Amino acid sequence: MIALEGVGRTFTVGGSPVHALVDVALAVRAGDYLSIMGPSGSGKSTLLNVLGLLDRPNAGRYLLDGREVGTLNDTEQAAVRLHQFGFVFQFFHLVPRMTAAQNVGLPLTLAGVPAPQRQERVAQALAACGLADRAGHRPDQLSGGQRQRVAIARATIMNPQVILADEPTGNLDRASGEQVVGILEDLNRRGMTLIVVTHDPAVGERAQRRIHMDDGRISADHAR
Amino acid sequence: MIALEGVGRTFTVGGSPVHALVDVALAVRAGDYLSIMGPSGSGKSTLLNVLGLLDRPNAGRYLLDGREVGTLNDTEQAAVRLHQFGFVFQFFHLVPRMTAAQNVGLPLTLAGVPAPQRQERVAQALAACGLADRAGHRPDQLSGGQRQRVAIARATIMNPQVILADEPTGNLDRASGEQVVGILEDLNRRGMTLIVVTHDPAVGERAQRRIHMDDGRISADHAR
Ligand SMILES: Nc1ncnc2c1ncn2[C@@H]1O[C@H](COP(=O)(O)OP(=O)(O)OP(=O)(O)O)[C@@H](O)[C@H]1O
Ligand SMILES: Nc1ncnc2c1ncn2[C@@H]1O[C@H](COP(=O)(O)OP(=O)(O)OP(=O)(O)O)[C@@H](O)[C@H]1O
Ligand SMILES: [Mg+2]
Ligand SMILES: [Mg+2]
Repeated sequence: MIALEGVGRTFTVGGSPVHALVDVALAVRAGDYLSIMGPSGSGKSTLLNVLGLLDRPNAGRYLLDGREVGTLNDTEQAAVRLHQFGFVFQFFHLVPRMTAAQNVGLPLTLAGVPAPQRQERVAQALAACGLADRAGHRPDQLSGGQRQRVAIARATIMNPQVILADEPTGNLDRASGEQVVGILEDLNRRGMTLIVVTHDPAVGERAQRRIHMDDGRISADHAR
Repeated sequence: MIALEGVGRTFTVGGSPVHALVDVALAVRAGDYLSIMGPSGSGKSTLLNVLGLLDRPNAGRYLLDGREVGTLNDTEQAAVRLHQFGFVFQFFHLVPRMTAAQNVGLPLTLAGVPAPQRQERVAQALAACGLADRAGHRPDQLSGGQRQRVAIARATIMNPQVILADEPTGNLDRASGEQVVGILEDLNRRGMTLIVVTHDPAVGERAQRRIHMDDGRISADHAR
């Protein structure tokens, strides 16, 4: 389903290059459950952004269901992304002027789902994350971990084929973290492909397949 | 040095109140090392914001070196804050258009420290956090954990009397996290008061004194 071959991503700052991804090869099948771990700055978020079509590699190929997507233009990328990927960002990226409920329902609004159906699905998603009583709060009226859970509810509400979660438990206490991992694993059991970047070994070791990165390269790839 | 008596903080959203802090009493002596732990939404960040004079309680008293500071106006609060507190925010709050070096040096710039001295202290602080080769990067050109370390370097550069660190290791791998905790503990050994909010028990248990919060209240306060 997902095939990366010889992927490279180099950033240039003030003339000096930063090799964020170097010669990355990765094959993922539909329904797989992967974790990506590695030191700060090793390229995990950059890899997730390339997979989620939020960034383009400078080298190599990215085949999604056999189709080359690494070289699509912005509009084409956005179309593929909207229907295939749910993204949990490392820093949430919630819309500041919208309430928790409006943020969670935003993908449904963009997809044209009628209001009654949308409200029902949003209420369910917020309840599952323990945030029913914060539905009317804006992001600046929520704690760090509450914002993170709103971001997770938003990423899962469209039942995407692939969820890319970047540090989904970084701001959560143990109980909330386990609740969130439980929601993601439940979606994976129902067939969704799940790729989780994490610093927490307790989260990373739950995955069926564990990838380790160092200095932009995949240094280990273990299946259980 | 710090004395909170009967402190309360209630937020009102759409008419319904959220009691973020309820009847909080806390005494901290100069040079203490405290950790604050508790579930997501239990009031940890709100307590830190009140201590750092970034927010005001609705009830109770806040005495800093015997002086009531809970009712100061914004200008007075800012003056006390600039010279007494270093703040590591849960989401860093770096200035987007400034480089890592400019962000770290900002408190020194505001305090009127001459450029040669400032550059030397900034270079030292960045090297201590392992970011010497990212000095010219802006926040959007840094990884999550690299931004977090820039925020920590900025909070410590003025050698404040008190460091309030909100989740300082949430986005860091184990090695970087230990490096950061090491920097903070080193400053504490030299007399700085250190208050760390964390979800990571491995970090929380290093403190001399451990406070636990639940639903806006201090539910436990253990000294080793
Ligand atoms: N837009 C950018 N411009 C320049 N350099 C960048 C950019 N984005 C990332 N980098 C650099 O690329 C490297 C990889 O960054 P990335 O965000 O992928 O790391 P990461 O593994 O997610 O780290 P963390 O665990 O700290 O979040 C880092 O050294 C970073 O400084
Ligand atoms: N500006 C605000 N307006 C309304 N409610 C708020 C505001 N800030 C915080 N709250 C609410 O107050 C409670 C405490 O929030 P706080 O940010 O202190 O929690 P926390 O312990 O830091 O949580 P986390 O571990 O998730 O960061 C939460 O339930 C939150 O929804
Ligand atoms: Mg990252
Ligand atoms: Mg918080």
